[in-house]
Amino acid sequence: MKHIIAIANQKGGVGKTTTAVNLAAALAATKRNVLLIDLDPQGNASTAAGTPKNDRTLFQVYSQNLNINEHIIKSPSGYDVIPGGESLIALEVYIRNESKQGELKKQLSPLEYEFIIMDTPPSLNQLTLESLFAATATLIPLQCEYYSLEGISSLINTINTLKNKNLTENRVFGIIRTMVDMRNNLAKEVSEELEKHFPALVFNTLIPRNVKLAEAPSHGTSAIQYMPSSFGAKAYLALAGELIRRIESG
Amino acid sequence: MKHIIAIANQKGGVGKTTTAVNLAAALAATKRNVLLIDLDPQGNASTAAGTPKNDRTLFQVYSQNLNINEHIIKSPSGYDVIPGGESLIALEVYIRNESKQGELKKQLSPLEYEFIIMDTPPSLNQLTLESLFAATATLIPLQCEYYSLEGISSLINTINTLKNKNLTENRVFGIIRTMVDMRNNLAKEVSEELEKHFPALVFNTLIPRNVKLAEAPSHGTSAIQYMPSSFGAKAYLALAGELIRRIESG
Ligand SMILES: Nc1ncnc2c1ncn2[C@@H]1O[C@H](COP(=O)(O)OP(=O)(O)OP(=O)(O)O)[C@@H](O)[C@H]1O
Ligand SMILES: Nc1ncnc2c1ncn2[C@@H]1O[C@H](COP(=O)(O)OP(=O)(O)OP(=O)(O)O)[C@@H](O)[C@H]1O
Ligand SMILES: [Mg+2]
Ligand SMILES: [Mg+2]
Repeated sequence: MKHIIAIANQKGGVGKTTTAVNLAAALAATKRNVLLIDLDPQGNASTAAGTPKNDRTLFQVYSQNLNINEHIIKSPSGYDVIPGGESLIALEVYIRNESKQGELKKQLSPLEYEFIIMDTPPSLNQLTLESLFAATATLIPLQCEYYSLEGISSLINTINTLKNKNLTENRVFGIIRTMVDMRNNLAKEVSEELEKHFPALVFNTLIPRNVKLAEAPSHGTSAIQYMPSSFGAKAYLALAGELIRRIESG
Repeated sequence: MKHIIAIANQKGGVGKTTTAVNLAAALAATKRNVLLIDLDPQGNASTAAGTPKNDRTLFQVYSQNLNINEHIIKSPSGYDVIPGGESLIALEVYIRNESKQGELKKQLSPLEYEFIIMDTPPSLNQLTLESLFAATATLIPLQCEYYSLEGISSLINTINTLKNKNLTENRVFGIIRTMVDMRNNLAKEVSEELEKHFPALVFNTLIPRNVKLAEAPSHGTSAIQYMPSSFGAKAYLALAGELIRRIESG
């Protein structure tokens, strides 16, 4: 069974890239076959995976009909990567002008991975939409702050609309609370709101604010490799465990 | 002299909205005539300004040739606002399809404000580009973290390209260090890198991480109104002072 997971939230800076990279590393650490795809022109996930941002992004796969396998690189963190980079800006225009929506879903179907994790940019643009078409499940990282609550229903509505039009098997699979500092009341209040409104979706694993998670990318690696004993690394290992349990119990 | 200031950075969650709203409130507190424009479909700045997100966004001004003055609302925080909202997603498509780039610059030229502050979404899309065309100066909020350094040169290059093609009088006027926690080494290292690479651009005022800045939007106001004695509010008052000094000394 192949799980294609989009990490998405149009709110910026909520921990999408940090979640994509550390989840990929945690799943790879449990001997699973994992591919990380960087769909953000910023290329932050590529940096954290230790693979240079380069011009062999998905843009060539779409525009020159190249085989997606030629763009897969082995990362030093035990999982495979398709890097991102600035040429993804051209890909966004290309998908729109050539009506290539849904191409990523086709390209991923022959690939043999147990998990494919897609990092997306902070916007519901063509690149994020491609990942929502291709995904079998979406995880929504969310900071427990006021602005974050505002954007979440429009993302959930977008996914449900695609699903109702039979364009995708995707569904909102979970909401991940990130950068949580339970000492402050705002985080507690927002967290309680989330549990009230989305009881079945909110994962139990809380990702704490932990500077080791922010330091790891400057070493071109995940916190799991950089500092496995840190609270951040342990939280993402626990998240991988909860994800697998929730998948297995359907 | 009218100052039209874009608050921009395609990296998400770096404090663009928090800077736009608190800078507008701080400048209004010094009896200056200020307009805040929310160009983000998320509408976070509208929420923090205490004005409901509504459908009278700039989309009507562009598509129905309405007068921009009809869309200006008085906020409870002492400055005027043009709210954002989901219809800005349609505006982005409209600008591209109808080649309406540069329209905002025209619409703003008859307005009589000393400061016009524009909050932008986390991407270099048509909405952000409109603000970069219209602006006379751009402030770049930046978290002192590793990923933030990666995106900054592509933003600076975009602004310099527009300026060299005589499309705008805009220039990168300053880099604002936000959510700074000087207890952690990563922030110190990144901050020193910034001072080394951009010595003339980095503002001296540091905005500290302060939970009052994150709480204020849930009360529909800026930290300056919500908790004027807080470190966050004081930092933004200091920022307004440094901005005015730098403008006056040319
Ligand atoms: N749990 C955490 N503890 C401390 N720092 C974190 C944590 N998660 C993420 N960060 C840091 O916070 C910043 C934002 O996180 P990240 O870049 O992963 O968010 P994002 O949603 O991918 O942002 P964008 O919207 O720009 O894509 C980064 O500098 C990252 O290193
Ligand atoms: N100095 C600060 N101290 C504490 N919290 C802050 C500070 N500045 C911003 N925040 C909080 O951090 C989060 C991100 O800030 P904000 O939304 O202003 O960033 P942004 O760049 O506008 O994000 P986006 O890219 O989504 O537009 C918000 O929840 C905000 O309340
Ligand atoms: Mg990211
Ligand atoms: Mg914002």
